Amino acid sequence: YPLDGTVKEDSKMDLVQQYLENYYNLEKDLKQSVRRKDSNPIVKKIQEMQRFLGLKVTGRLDADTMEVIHKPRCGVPDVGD
Amino acid sequence: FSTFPGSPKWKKTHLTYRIVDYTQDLSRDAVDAAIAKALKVWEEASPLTFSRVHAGEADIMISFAVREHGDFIPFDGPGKVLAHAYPPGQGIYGDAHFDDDEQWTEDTSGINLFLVAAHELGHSLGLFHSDKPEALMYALYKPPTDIGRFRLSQDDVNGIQSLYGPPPASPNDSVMPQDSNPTAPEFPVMCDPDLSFDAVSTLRGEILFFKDRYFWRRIHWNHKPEFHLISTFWPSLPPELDAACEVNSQDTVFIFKGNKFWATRGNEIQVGYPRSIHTLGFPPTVKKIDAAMSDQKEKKTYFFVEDKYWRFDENSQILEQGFPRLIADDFPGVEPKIDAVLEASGLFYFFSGSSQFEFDPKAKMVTHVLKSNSWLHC
Repeated sequence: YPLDGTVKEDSKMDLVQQYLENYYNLEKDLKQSVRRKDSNPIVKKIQEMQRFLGLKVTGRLDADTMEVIHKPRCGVPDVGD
Repeated sequence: FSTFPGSPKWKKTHLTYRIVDYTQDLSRDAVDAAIAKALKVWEEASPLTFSRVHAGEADIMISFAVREHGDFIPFDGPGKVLAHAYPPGQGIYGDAHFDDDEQWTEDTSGINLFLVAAHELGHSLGLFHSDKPEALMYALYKPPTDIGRFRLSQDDVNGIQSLYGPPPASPNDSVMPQDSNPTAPEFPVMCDPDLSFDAVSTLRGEILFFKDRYFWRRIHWNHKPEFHLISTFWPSLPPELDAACEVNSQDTVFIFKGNKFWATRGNEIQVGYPRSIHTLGFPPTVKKIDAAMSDQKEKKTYFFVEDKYWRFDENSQILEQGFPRLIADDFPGVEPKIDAVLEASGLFYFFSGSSQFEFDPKAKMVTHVLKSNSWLHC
């Protein structure tokens, strides 16, 4: 069910974008166009997060990365002001 | 470790805290004990001390809340964000907020309050997140198997001491980070009257004072010298350096340890280093360099080894003939062994133990004897 798949993919992207905005200074006003997970700013931010949290730096939303995003943590950002 | 942008820190070492309200998950005594234990963790690793107030404004206000709680950064229900805290400062700054949608416990069956409080209070004191998974200041909640044996990691200790220095020396110093070795030297204290240096060098207008695994960085626009781990800027350099000197014409600092030396531009170690000091022309009898200084005007670099010194011509890139010469012959009044040497404003500063000899090369005499740490505004 591609539609169903898209919905799931979208909520995953929401979660990831929220995480990167909260903790890695991803610009909140990212245009829709860069919402795709293979867009450059997102890939760079995913790599920054993976590096900081000691994950394998793939730039992709692999299982380890998604697992970490769901883990309990401190609400203070990891980088930035 | 890292500190908040701009490295905000408390301007005092005695701080007050107040537990404004409580979670229903634990008894008040259990919450009081967890917070006190969390503060003690930082007390033992720094000169900071804390006292509790029960009303009014305290430096660190501790509270439990759910969802939106008045600081525009709402909590998110059970899981994910457990708590947050603000860097040192007035008002909300310094405060720590705990998400009461979590299940707070004294053990690790739920979210351990002591552990999260110790982390959040690290923020209240000025620490940002660490990228070391073993550090308390690592962003993700990672309860240790045995919470009773919790110790700060070396990274946490280095972080808090980069802001506030080490605890005052006391016979029963109990803080020994869990991954340190018992013979590890104490943290050097900047204004210790007996302080000596391993090496001193300029670097692009700054002056670096190396000691053990650390260095102070004196920046002309900042009265307070910064205190860093050598490994923070040069991860590949060993601790306890022997000598360092900047050759301005090459925008390079040469750093010596044992029979090796490195070249660095800023904090970039140059390719092809370390090299043997014997590639500079020293005889095999020279095992290490005690101190080095480069005279920018003369374009000569001086190397001091025990009671003698060599001179290196930066133009021809070779050690000059007629050396070594006795230090006592050409620098009367300067007593070997020399730990470090610095050239500034045409004068030479020889560091030997806790003393520093200011030498005027024109007058060929020692013009002042100072404490070694006089450059650090002690």
